[in-house]
Amino acid sequence: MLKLEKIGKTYRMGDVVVPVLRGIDLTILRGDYIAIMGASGSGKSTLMNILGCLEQPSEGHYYFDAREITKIADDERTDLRNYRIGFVFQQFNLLPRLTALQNVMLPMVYAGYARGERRQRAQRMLVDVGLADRMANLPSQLSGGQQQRVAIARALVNQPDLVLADEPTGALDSRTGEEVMDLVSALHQSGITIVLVTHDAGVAARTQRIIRLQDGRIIADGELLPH
Amino acid sequence: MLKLEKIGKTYRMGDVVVPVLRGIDLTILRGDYIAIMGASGSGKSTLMNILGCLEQPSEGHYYFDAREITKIADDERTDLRNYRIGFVFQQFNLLPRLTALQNVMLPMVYAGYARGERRQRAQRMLVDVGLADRMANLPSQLSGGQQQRVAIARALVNQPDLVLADEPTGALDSRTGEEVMDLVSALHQSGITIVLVTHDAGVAARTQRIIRLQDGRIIADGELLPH
Ligand SMILES: Nc1ncnc2c1ncn2[C@@H]1O[C@H](COP(=O)(O)OP(=O)(O)OP(=O)(O)O)[C@@H](O)[C@H]1O
Ligand SMILES: Nc1ncnc2c1ncn2[C@@H]1O[C@H](COP(=O)(O)OP(=O)(O)OP(=O)(O)O)[C@@H](O)[C@H]1O
Ligand SMILES: [Mg+2]
Ligand SMILES: [Mg+2]
Repeated sequence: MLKLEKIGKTYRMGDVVVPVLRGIDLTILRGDYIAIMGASGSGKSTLMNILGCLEQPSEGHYYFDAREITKIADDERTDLRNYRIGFVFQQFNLLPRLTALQNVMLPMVYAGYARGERRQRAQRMLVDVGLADRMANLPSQLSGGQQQRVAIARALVNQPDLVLADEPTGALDSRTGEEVMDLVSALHQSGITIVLVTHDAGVAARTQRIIRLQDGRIIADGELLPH
Repeated sequence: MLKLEKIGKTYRMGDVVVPVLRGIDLTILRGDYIAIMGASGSGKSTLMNILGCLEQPSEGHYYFDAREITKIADDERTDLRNYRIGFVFQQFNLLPRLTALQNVMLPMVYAGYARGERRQRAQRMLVDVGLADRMANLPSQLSGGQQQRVAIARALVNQPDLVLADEPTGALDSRTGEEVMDLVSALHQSGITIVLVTHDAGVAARTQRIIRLQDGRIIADGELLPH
């Protein structure tokens, strides 16, 4: 389904060249449930941005269902992002002038749902992340962990083929984090491909494959045995 | 040093009244090392904002070194914040157009350091949080955990009397988190009062007193025995 071949990413700051990802070879199959781990600054979010078609690599090839992403047109890449990928960013990215409910309804506009159905699906998702009585709040009226849960609800509500979640439980206490992971695992059971970045070994233990990054390279990629 | 008496905080949204903190009684002594824990939405950041003079309570009294904060003038409260409190926000709050180094130098402008000394202190603090080769980066050129470490460096560089850190290791892998906590504990040893919010039991175990919030009330407040 997704194939990264010799992917590299380098940033330039003035005349300094900063290599951030190097020699990344990675195949992700439909239905995979992956945790990406690694130290702060090791390149995890950069890798997620490339997977999510938000950034172009500096070298190498990225095939999304056999289409080479680096070669397709911008608007085709945008369609892919909007219709097929759900993204939870490391710093949430909610629209500040929309309520929790409106934020969660937004992705469904592209997906062809009728308005009444968008509202109902968004309400149910907010109930599922424990925010039934916060639907009318603006992001500035929500706690850190509540904003994160709205972002998760927004990424999942469309049931996209691929969910990319960058530290989805980072701002949550352990019990709320488990409730969110129950939701993510249930979505995985329904056939969705899930790639998470996490620092939390407990979250990683719920996935089926762990990929470790160090200084921009993959140093481990292993299946988790059922337990 | 700090005394909260019957502190309450209520938000109004249209005609809905949302009680967020209630009946908070809390005394914090100079040199205390406190972890505040509790579920997402339980009121931790709101309590920190009141302690840091960023928000006024709806009821009750807050005495900072015997001065009642609710009764002093706005500019006096602002001085207190700038000179005596170091704050790490849950969503970091760096100035986007300043480099890491400039962000860390900023609090020292108020504190009367000469420019050369400000630069050197800021550089050393950034080395201490592991960002020696990222000093010239803008926040947008830093990973999530790197931004968090710049915010921590900025809060500590002035050696304020009181440090309030809202989830200071939330975006960090465990090893980087431990390095940051070594720094925080060293500052505590030098006499600074530290109040952290954390979801991480390992971080809480390094402090000396744990306060638990539930639905806006303190349900536990206990000393940690040395171990
Ligand atoms: N401006 C506001 N208007 C209305 N409600 C608010 C406002 N700010 C915060 N709240 C509500 O106050 C409650 C407590 O928020 P707070 O940010 O203190 O929680 P927290 O314990 O820090 O949670 P987290 O662990 O998720 O960061 C939440 O339920 C939130 O929805
Ligand atoms: N626009 C940029 N210009 C220069 N360097 C950048 C830029 N964006 C990211 N970097 C650098 O790339 C490296 C990897 O960043 P990335 O955000 O992928 O790390 P990460 O593994 O997600 O870290 P964290 O766990 O802290 O979130 C970092 O060292 C960062 O400083
Ligand atoms: Mg990251
Ligand atoms: Mg909070």
